[in-house]
Amino acid sequence: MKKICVYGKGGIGKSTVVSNVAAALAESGQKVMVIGCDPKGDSTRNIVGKKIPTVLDVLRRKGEDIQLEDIVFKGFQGIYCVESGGPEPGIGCAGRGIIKAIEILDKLKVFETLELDVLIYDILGDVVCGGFAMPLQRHLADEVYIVTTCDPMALYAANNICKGIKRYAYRGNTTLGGIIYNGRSVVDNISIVSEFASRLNTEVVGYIPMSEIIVKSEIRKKSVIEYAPDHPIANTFRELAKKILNNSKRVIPNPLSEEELDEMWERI
Amino acid sequence: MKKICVYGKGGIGKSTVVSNVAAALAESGQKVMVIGCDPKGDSTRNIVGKKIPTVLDVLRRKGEDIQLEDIVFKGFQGIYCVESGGPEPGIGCAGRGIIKAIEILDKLKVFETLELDVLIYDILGDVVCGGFAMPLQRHLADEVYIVTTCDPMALYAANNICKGIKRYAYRGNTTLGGIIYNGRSVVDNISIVSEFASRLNTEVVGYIPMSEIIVKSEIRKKSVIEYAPDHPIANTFRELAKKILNNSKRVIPNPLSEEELDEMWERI
Ligand SMILES: Nc1ncnc2c1ncn2[C@@H]1O[C@H](COP(=O)(O)OP(=O)(O)O)[C@@H](O)[C@H]1O
Ligand SMILES: Nc1ncnc2c1ncn2[C@@H]1O[C@H](COP(=O)(O)OP(=O)(O)O)[C@@H](O)[C@H]1O
Ligand code: SF4
Ligand SMILES: [Mg+2]
Ligand SMILES: [Mg+2]
Repeated sequence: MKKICVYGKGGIGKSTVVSNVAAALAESGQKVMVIGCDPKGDSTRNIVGKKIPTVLDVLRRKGEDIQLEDIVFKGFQGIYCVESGGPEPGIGCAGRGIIKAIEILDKLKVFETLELDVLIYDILGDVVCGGFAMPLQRHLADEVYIVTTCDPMALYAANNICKGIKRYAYRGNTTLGGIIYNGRSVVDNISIVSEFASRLNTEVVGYIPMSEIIVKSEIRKKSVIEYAPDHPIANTFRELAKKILNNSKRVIPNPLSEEELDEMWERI
Repeated sequence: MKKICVYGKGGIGKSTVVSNVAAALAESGQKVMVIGCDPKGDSTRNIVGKKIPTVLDVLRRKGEDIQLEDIVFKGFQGIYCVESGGPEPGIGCAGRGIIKAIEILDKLKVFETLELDVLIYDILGDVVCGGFAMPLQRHLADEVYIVTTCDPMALYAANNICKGIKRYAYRGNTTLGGIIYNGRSVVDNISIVSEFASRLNTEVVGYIPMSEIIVKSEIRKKSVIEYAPDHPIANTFRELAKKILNNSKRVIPNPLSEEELDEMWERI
């Protein structure tokens, strides 16, 4: 089973990438599960067609009686979907919520029962604290893909995620698979992101252009693959999915210093 | 002493608002301190003219020998500046780092020694977990101002911050002073933000238009008040500072439901 984490700042396009890559993989015959770890709980909305109940919400309601069918839902092309959810705002640790959710899936033997080919975690990367880095700490996945734009804040968050990966790489070999450049910001400058990737010792594995069809499919709560399978952007996601599935180039990233980041921003 | 927290999503304009409001207050004779609680540690850069050492960094280096002059720096018009800093990416709790920094300031009797008129905390609001809500939980301030744009993610974060305020309001009466609308996003629609504010039972206390002069002063590591005191935007910040200083309308917010937020976004 290939286990990957997709990290990135809030609103950067993680769920857009995850739902379309999952749809492309499922369409080509892979058995895929997506676990949304963003407290917003909307990672799998465009795969199932609606927001699903989160593990933490169901746990708060049903306690130990929780069953597999309470928290695992089937979406487009049979993709299995789970949302970890988060604590109520203001209390608890968002990161620990993710681990609690994973522990429940383990207890219910979800991973053994479903015989998955690919498992994808969609994780918020605004704050790389002990909480949100838990999936790295606990080696939940083998490789991480980071979604970014060329905005300073997005690159800053991506660099922090790399610091987190580097810190835990020795523990279980969770490494960086690559950078996914989402051209959805006001400034579109792939050369900045390519330079950022090569300084980290990795590469840009995919480029998603800013595109109307992504917003149109999202409004209908579908992936682009489902809503407009013949659109060029659907093929962009199919290529990205293939690249991720076959990627064997994984590195321990070499995060940039504050000064190096500052110097790059001045050129944007 | 008036104690306020300024919250908002990363990159939304918190430090721009805080450094200019602080400069306007100091210019009019108030004794002001700014405590940056963003792990990035750059809240006070445009007041001091450079990034200052953070409390957590100095604590890691000097331990218990830490002195007031190691962590409190004077900037424009005598504004006192402190940066709490954050843990290394991937470990520890970003929120607990803020509390640790405040405990050190208390131990060094910073607040008694400096006889401040206004104390402003600049706090990251992407994730409103137990960590980042600690300033609300520990009643570090009397009123909160939330900086937002009309982007869905920014409003979602602002709504979560309101859930955090509401949760702790009974403990010590930290309430919502108002919404500050920063027109810096691609979509500029003040009516959406005004509606959002009135649904929360509060109002928009300030509107900062998208403006070149903000970026120009930032590059020179100055506030607009210092770099271009006669510019209309400097007066915008002076008016906002006066409004905040004299504001007595504070409320316990009435956060929107997911459905209400979804409905508002569809109209953006
Ligand atoms: N390449 C793109 N072109 C146009 N819109 C995009 C693109 N990528 C993402 N978006 C839009 O940006 C918003 C945020 O994307 P989302 O995937 O939900 O981010 P995240 O999961 O990182 O929070 C969504 O409304 C999505 O439709
Ligand atoms: N009204 C505005 N017009 C133009 N640029 C702005 C405006 N507000 C903020 N900015 C720019 O946006 C960036 C982020 O602002 P900042 O105050 O650092 O955000 P935060 O402190 O919330 O992370 C800065 O580069 C700043 O110059
Ligand atoms: S570890 Fe992170 S997610 Fe957990 S409470 Fe602290 S800041 Fe929040
Ligand atoms: Mg998402
Ligand atoms: Mg800031």
